[in-house]
Amino acid sequence: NKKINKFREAMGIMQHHDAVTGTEKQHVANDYSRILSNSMRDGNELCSDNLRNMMKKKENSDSVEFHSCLQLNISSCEHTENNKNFVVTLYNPASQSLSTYVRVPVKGASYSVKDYLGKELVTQLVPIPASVSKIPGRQSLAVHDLIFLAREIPALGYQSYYVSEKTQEEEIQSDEPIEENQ
Amino acid sequence: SVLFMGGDTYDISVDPSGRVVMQSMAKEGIRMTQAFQFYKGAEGNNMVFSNRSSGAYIFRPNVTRSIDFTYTGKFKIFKGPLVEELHLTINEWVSEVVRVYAGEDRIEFSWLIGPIDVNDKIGKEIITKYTTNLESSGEFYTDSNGREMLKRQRNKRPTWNLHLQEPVAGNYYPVTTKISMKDGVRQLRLAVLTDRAQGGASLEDGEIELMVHRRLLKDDAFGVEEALNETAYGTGLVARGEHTVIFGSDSNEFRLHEKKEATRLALRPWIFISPVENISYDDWK
Repeated sequence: NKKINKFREAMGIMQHHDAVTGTEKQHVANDYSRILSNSMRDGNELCSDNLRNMMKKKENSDSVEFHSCLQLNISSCEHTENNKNFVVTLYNPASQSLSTYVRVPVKGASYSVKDYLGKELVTQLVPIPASVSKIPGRQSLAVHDLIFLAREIPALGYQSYYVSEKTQEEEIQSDEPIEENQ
Repeated sequence: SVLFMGGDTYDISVDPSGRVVMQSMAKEGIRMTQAFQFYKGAEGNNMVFSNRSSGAYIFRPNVTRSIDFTYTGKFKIFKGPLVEELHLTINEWVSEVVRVYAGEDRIEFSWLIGPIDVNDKIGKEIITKYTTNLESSGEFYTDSNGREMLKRQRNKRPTWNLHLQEPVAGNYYPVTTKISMKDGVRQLRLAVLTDRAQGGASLEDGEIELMVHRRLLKDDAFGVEEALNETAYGTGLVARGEHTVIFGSDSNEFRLHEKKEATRLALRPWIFISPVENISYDDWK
């Protein structure tokens, strides 16, 4: 509850008309950003703890970390750029199931994405525009966005996908067309 | 080089002045262009009303029409099984990615604005303008905090006879998630869904504009005593955001589609990444 309270306090402070409209002084606006980013960090820890609790195998679930990347909108995420294998877990906050395209920034040239049934998904790599690459303050080595379709994430539930970078030989072997997901 | 994109529903390309041009035969022949433009912010001594500066509290352009950017950029189109993308650069600090995803009946505009150039000592207010062949008869709709849609009429107020002092700003309204318009004769509708609250208006029939970023150089004397000139990393703030454009016949299923898309934009999944460097897929499964 302590972590959620920070969010509650943040939303309490930001009922003020200055916070809603942006007519506060610059240093106050910066402080609002600080309060919100701390709350997002705590919220991330809360969700990670809950996701870990929901995982089936207890013995090794403690070792699994869940990281949020709050700069996915400018194609920057150290965890997808610096790991050849990673799991993407999507938590759906809506009360209906949801299908959505997922975009994560990567450095590699070819990736395989599998769902929890072992089905390999159709993926696509799109170059990150030069204008995004030069945003002041963006520290990222990613050159592509990896895109795949996450189908039917359950309402108020989650879905995970195993992403692995293909080595050169794997890439050559796997040039048969991936069967289209029905 | 590839000049068109848009899957099998839209034909999207870029004209010589850098506007995105969209034709859609599959959609009752709706035509649309999207362009970035800007207003110059008014600067005054704030002593009398007519000398107010544009600032954090008020939007007050010192021109009655928005100004085109000079298109000095280029564009590239990427196509694949899941998404088709148009990467468009207008100039040093205005660019966007236009996306059409497979199986989704919408067009995504991912805009990137900033640092806004103020070397000419002129504050600027950047808009994106969607211009269509719809006859909207001076009416448009904006949502009220993501809930009901309120009807708006250009140069009018529902409860008193308006004598408009500010022809542009007086027609701007708050948009939390959605602004739309319809062609009553052809029974067609167009909606622009936003990923954050913005100011929006329809200053000409068939047009919708939304303000995406502002950088002003003079305080507007309403109390904050600071110009709206936000900076980061020692330069003007960069803003990146997303608009989703959907259109079709003015029907119940279209409104349901609008509502689902607005919810999807506002309540997206939270993405977590777990490095599993030494855990194979089978172990993980």
